[in-house]
Amino acid sequence: TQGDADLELPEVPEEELPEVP
Amino acid sequence: NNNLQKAIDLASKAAQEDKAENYEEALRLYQHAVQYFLHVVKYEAQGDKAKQSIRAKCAEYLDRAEKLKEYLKKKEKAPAKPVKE
Repeated sequence: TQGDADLELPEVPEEELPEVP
Repeated sequence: NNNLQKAIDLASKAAQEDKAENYEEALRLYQHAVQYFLHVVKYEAQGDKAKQSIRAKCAEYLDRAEKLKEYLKKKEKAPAKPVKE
């Protein structure tokens, strides 16, 4: 059915954020 | 669907800025993208499967946005790095 197709949604990057000293 | 496409564009730009370590811009774009996605889910006809995917992804974007917010807050508070002589 229309609208039930798999959506291609952008992925969130898996990189960790840098440490703040 | 225009708004859905706009939301996807914003999220994809957010991920790009995130990878490029432009965290402030990434945060802004994630929040903006989520607003668009939620609007699409709420007001524009989508299949249940699509709605579920959008909601799940929004949770991921918000989670990442929260991490970025924390990071930016810490960075702002942290004193400048001492310079070694």
